[in-house]
Amino acid sequence: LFSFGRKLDETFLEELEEVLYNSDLGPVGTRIVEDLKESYRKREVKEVAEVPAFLRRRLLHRLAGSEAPLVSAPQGPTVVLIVGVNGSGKTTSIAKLAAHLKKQGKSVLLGAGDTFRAAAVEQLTRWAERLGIPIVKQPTGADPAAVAFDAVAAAVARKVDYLLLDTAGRLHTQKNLMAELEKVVRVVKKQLPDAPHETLLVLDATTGQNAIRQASEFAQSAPVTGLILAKMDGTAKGGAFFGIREVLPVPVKFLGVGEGVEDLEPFAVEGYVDAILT
Amino acid sequence: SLAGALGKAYRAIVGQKVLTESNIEDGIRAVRQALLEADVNFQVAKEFVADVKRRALGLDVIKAVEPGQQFIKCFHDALTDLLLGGQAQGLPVAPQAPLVLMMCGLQGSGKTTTCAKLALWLRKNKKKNPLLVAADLQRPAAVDQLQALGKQLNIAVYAEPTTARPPEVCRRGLEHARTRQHDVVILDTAGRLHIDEPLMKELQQIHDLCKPHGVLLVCDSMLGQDAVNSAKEFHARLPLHGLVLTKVDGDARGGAALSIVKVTGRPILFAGVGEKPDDLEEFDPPRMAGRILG
Ligand SMILES: Nc1nc2c(ncn2[C@@H]2O[C@H](COP(=O)(O)OP(=O)(O)OP(=O)(O)O)[C@@H](O)[C@H]2O)c(=O)[nH]1
Ligand SMILES: Nc1nc2c(ncn2[C@@H]2O[C@H](COP(=O)(O)OP(=O)(O)OP(=O)(O)O)[C@@H](O)[C@H]2O)c(=O)[nH]1
Ligand SMILES: [Mg+2]
Ligand SMILES: [Mg+2]
Repeated sequence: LFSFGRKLDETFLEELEEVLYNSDLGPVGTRIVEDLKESYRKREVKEVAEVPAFLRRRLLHRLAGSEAPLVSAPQGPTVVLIVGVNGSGKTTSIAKLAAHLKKQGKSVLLGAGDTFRAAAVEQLTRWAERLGIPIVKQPTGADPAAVAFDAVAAAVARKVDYLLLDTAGRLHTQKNLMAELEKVVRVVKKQLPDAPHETLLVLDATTGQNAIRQASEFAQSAPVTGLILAKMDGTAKGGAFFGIREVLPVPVKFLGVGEGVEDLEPFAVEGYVDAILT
Repeated sequence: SLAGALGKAYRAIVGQKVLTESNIEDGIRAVRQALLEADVNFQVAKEFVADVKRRALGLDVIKAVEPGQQFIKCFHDALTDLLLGGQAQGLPVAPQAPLVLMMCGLQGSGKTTTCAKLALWLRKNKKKNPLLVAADLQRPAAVDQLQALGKQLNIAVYAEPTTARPPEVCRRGLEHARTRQHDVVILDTAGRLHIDEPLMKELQQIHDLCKPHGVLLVCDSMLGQDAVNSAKEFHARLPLHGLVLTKVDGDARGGAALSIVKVTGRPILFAGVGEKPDDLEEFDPPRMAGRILG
C-alpha cells in the first residue's frame, strides 16, 4: 500500500479505506481517510510516504488515555465484576486474571455468578482447582444475585484482596437479562457501597460494529470501568474499539491472547495501533 | 436507514423511464454504505453492488412502484438469492445410517449449544435417534457441558475422560452409535483459531477417521471483517457442507453471513436464535437480507 513513489490518488485512498475497514474500524476508518484527504488538500501531507506517520498520529490520538491498570480498592476487597455477551471469553479471562493476581502475591476469591448455562459453574470450578484459588458457588439454577451476595460476604470475611465475579453471557437485546445484571450490581453495592470497584466488559476481538452497541448497552446496566479484548491472538485486530471509544471512553485493561492461563497481557496502545497498520 | 437514504437519492428517478448509470449512482453508494455498516466484507460488498448495478441498469421504472422501493427490492432480491445459495439441499442424507455431522468453528461461536439444539431438532422434526459425541477434550468442563445438555434433553452423549484424543473419541463414538442403533451422530469439536496449525490438522484427522457426511461451520452473527479469513481457512481445510449462524437473536446486522456464504459458496442451513435447546430455526434468507440492508 505504501510502496515507494506511489501517488496519493483516489485509488490509494480507497485501498487505505479498505485496509482500515478490514481491521473493523468501520465509519471511523472512513473519517480518518476524509481527514487525510483534507490534510492533503491543505498540503499538510504532501505524499504517500508521509501517510503512515499521519495515520499513526491520528490513531494514537484517538486512543489517548485508553491504557490503565486494574484498580485497587483503598481498603477491603476489590470487587471486579466481569460482564459481556455470550462466548466472548469472560470465564477464561477471569481464570487468567486470577492467576495474574496470584502471581503478584494477591489473595483472590472467585464467584461463580453464571448460574444459568450448562456446566458454567463446573467450568470456573475446574479453573479454581487448577489455580488453587477458593471459589464461592451455588448449583446451576440458583439466583445469580444470591451468589453475588455470598461472594461479597465471603470476600469481606476472608479479607481477600480481589473478588472476581463471573456472570452469565447475555445479549444486550435481552431486557430481562440486562435487568438481572442491574440487580447483581445493586446487591453488590448494597453490601459494599464502592463495589463493584471495577466492571470489565469482555469483548471478542472478532466482533464487528455490534461491539459498539454492546459497549453502550452494557454501560447502561452496569458501571463499566474497563474492557478486556479477548481472542487478540487470532487474525482479528479488534478495531471496533475505535468506535467504542466514541460512546464509552473507558480503558482496555487487558488483552486475551490465547486459551491458556498465562495468555493475558496488559493493553499497550502502540503495539495495538502498529498491528492495525501492518 | 437505507430506505431513508434511498428515498432522498431517488428524486433523480422520479419522472425517469429507465434506471441509468447516473440516476442510480447515489443509490448505489447508499447501499454500499449500508452493507459496510452491516459488517459485510469490503470486497464482497464491492462485487455484490457492481453485480446488482448490472442487473438494475436498463430496468424500466415501474410506474406503480416508488423508484426507491423498486431499487431496494432489486438489492433485497439479489441478497436473498445469494444467501439462499444451495439451501434447497438442506442437511446431507447418509446412504446408510448413521448420518455423521461434524461441528467446527472459532472459540465461543456456539458449537456445543448448537450440537444439542440440532440433535433435538432432528429428533422432533426428522424422528431421528441422535448421539452427541463430546470431542472437545481441552476446554475445562466442555464434556460436562454437553453431558448436562444431553441429560436435560434426554439425548444420549458419548464421552471419554479428557486424557483421550479427539480423533479416537470420535471414532469410538461412531462405533458406539452403531451398537446402540443411533441414526445420527453429531461430533462436537473444540473451538480453534484457523491459524492454529496443530489444531486445524487435528480437525482434518477427525474428518479422515470418521468421514462425516456433513461438516457444519458454526459462525457468530456478530463477526466483523475477520469472518472471511477464518471461513476461507476452514473451507480450504475441510469440505464444508453448510453453515450455522448463531446469536441471531442479537441486534448485529449480520453482514458477516453474506461474506461467509460468498467465500465458501456454502449455504446457511440454520440460525441459532437463543440459548434454549429449541432456539434453532431453519435459516430465513429474505429476513436476513432485510436485516443486513438495515
Ligand atoms: N484463542 C483464544 N481463545 C479464547 C480467549 N479467551 C477465551 N477464549 C476461548 O473462547 C471460548 C469461550 O470462552 P469462555 O471463557 O467460556 O467465554 P464466556 O464469555 O465465559 O462464555 P459464556 O459464559 O458462555 O457467555 C473458550 O473456548 C475459550 O478457551 C483468547 O484470548 N484467545
Ligand atoms: N443468545 C444466544 N446465545 C447463544 C446462541 N448459541 C449459543 N449461545 C451461547 O453462546 C455461548 C457460547 O456457546 P457454546 O456452545 O459454549 O460455544 P462453543 O462454540 O461450543 O464454545 P467453545 O467450545 O469454547 O469454542 C453460551 O453462553 C451459549 O449459551 C444463540 O443462538 N443465541
Ligand atoms: Mg462463562
Ligand atoms: Mg464448545
